[in-house]
Amino acid sequence: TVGAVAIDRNGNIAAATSTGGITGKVSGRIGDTPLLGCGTYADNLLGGVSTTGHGETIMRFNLAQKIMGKIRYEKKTAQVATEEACKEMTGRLIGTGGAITIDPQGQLGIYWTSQRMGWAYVKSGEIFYGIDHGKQLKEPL
Amino acid sequence: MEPILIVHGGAGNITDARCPGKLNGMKQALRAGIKHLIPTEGLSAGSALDAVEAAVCIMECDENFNAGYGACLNLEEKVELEASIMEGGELKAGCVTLLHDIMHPISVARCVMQNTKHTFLGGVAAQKFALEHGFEQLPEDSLITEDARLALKEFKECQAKGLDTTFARTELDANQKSNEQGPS
Repeated sequence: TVGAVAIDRNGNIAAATSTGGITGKVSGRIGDTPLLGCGTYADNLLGGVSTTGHGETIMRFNLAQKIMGKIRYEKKTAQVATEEACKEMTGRLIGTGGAITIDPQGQLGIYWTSQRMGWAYVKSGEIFYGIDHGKQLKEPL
Repeated sequence: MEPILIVHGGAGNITDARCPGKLNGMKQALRAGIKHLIPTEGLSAGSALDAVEAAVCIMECDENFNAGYGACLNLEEKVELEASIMEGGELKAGCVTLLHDIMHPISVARCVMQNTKHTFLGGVAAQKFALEHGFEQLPEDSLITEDARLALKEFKECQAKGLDTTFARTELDANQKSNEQGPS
């Protein structure tokens, strides 16, 4: 699965996610990626999210919408909302996954409960990126 | 507001061997997408929607990612693709599922959002819609990579041994060093 979330200079937020699903899925199986509020969500008032991981887990938990809810109702930052929602999902359903989030203030949220998640963002002419917990790399755009 | 673009390249038990390809692919996606957010000479700034579509398109072409070229295989050794895109102003969105042999499902999803009164198309109708709107139907199975075949072969071997495959791998880890059936 691949995904992107952006906020432009006018504060417009967009999110996009694309996938081949999971290896060995039954033909006809639909995952979280095309489901709004699960694989993808964007609202200029709340933020934008793209998720990845075990699709059945993410769609049953409504991961993207849970992150939006934490930002809206619990006033959590993008990072705290993303981290808490991923942990709650795995705590409750065992399956793992991750998400990237941008809130209306341009704050970022990056978290995953899987072993690894590839992530990268560009800000002020620099690329920040990583794939393992606790490791961040940087290079000029 | 300072424009920002963030991408992910998938989550799961990604093997060491696949890390460099993913990291490089994501950086390429950022470089392609950010052009739509920051005006460069002669090019006016696009929109967040253009930026996320451009970034995802780059990764759909890259076999290091489970999307487009290099996508996972289903039990029938076929690629079935799905995507969604959404903008936060009017909450417009486009979603597609069960596409096959089309390189950019994300662009088909955007086409659904911008050219129909609907939000979600799936299956044969979605495939027909894509072809009617100028998307190329690639030769059958041309999106399949050797890694994907190996990952499916390994998955079937695990199934045959009666190992739990509930959390089928979301990432191709055909060259996973250990045979552990990692979650998700």
